[in-house]
Amino acid sequence: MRFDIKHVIAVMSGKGGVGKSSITALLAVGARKQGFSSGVLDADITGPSIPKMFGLKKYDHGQRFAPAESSLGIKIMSLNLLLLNEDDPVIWRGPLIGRAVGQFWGDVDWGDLDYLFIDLPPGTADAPLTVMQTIPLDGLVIVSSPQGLAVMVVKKALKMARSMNVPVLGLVENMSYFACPQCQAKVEIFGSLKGEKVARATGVPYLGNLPLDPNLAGCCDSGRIESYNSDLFLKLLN
Amino acid sequence: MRFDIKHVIAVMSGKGGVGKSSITALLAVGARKQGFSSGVLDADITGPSIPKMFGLKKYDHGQRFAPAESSLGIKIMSLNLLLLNEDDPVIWRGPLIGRAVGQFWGDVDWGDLDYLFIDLPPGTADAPLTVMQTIPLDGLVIVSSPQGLAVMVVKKALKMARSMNVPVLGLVENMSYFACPQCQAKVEIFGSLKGEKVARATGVPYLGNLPLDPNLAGCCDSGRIESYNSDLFLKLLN
Ligand SMILES: Nc1ncnc2c1ncn2[C@@H]1O[C@H](COP(=O)(O)OP(=O)(O)O)[C@@H](O)[C@H]1O
Ligand SMILES: Nc1ncnc2c1ncn2[C@@H]1O[C@H](COP(=O)(O)OP(=O)(O)O)[C@@H](O)[C@H]1O
Ligand SMILES: [Zn+2]
Repeated sequence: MRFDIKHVIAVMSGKGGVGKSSITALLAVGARKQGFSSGVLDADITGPSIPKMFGLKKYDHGQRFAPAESSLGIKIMSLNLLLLNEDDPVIWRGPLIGRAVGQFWGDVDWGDLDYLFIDLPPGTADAPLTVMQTIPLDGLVIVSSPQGLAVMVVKKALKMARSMNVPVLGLVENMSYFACPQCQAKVEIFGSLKGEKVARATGVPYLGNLPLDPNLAGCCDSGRIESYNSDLFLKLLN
Repeated sequence: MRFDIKHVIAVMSGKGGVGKSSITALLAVGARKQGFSSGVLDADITGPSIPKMFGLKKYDHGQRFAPAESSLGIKIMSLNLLLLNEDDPVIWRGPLIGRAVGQFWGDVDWGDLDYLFIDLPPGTADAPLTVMQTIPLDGLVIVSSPQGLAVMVVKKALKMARSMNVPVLGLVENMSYFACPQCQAKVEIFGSLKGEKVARATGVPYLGNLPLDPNLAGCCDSGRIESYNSDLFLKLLN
């Protein structure tokens, strides 16, 4: 390896739309705000949403294949940064996806980093498989939401991690409830919280939960994820 | 073809978690309640959630490879019905996924059906590609949510459909707002509605929107999607 990356953590969620990419971004931002150097490798090849969260568009990576940099100095590499238009579809079959992920790890000039977070695509197909087989991971963070369906797919992700001998560092439950801005009523839109129970039943550290927060959705949509404060990274660190 | 399937409609979403599987299930239920025979082919091989929504577990498909049947008589085929445990991960690479989808279309004994709905996995990789290349589709329904990210991936899905010459029958915007059960305040948690604007800008019929409804999440989790009433199928029919 040409450079030194101290910790590599992959973020996985068996099921799409539970907020996995947002959590990956918040972890990288949290690490940066604690004074660590951090980066994000967006391995969600056919649904890359990381660059948009950081307000990054197409850029010129130059000869050295350098990653893009966010305003706080977080290094980011994603297929969406290399497309002509961010809404061009990536119609790739499995083997091409595996190869692109390998290149993001091996060919990008990341430089020395304290933390590199890898945003895995939902499910348990090519990209998660390639990442777990080829990249030396410290471990995985699994993101779930209270939906019964998501708990089932979290268990699929846990079983995959176990079969690939990758440690699971923690479980985060996202979109866990909504607090009405008018009358402060707390509504569990996607059902009662299950994260703590699933974490205890599977022996995985529970990193806590995040509510449904229009502010977070707003920051993601407007490319300002770095202005959203979250203590998630600190919880992972401990 | 050994049997007669009058209409085949694939449901796609470019991004996971926007409610694509729930919408596919609601369309099949809507068709059934209008007196049509209907079925669901769950092509979301590594994240199959359709059987759970209908309360179906592992069953014996017998020699003829017959699909499972819901309480209303909707025919359903999904990889999760063939797994030993519903929380076993399917760790398959692209080519295997493409082949499984082909077998669900060619080898399952669907019988005569008025409508077959195909639940595509999120993204634009193997399964959507195989389905659009090998199955004679009437067209696609695209599901989005107000999140800016989802609109970007909807445009990716639209471009893919156009490049494969598959007509787009309609756009549904899901999780569009939340009405507080206490004080009736309407909160657009994922941002302002964009579906109608995107539909107009891309020339796709707008099929309307669905609010965030804890009832729908509850029906999905408890396997009772058939008891949730929605006029979505009627809007598609017109
Ligand atoms: N706790 C939350 N509250 C409100 N919106 C959220 C929350 N977590 C994620 N989102 C929004 O939901 C959308 C989906 O999140 P994303 O991180 O892309 O999910 P995934 O990577 O699991 O598909 C994003 O637009 C994001 O802004
Ligand atoms: N309008 C809605 N209101 C509340 N919950 C919803 C709504 N649409 C979908 N859900 C829930 O969100 C979860 C994700 O939906 P799903 O259909 O599996 O999404 P996708 O197929 O796009 O990944 C399911 O548990 C479902 O119950
Ligand atoms: Zn209220």
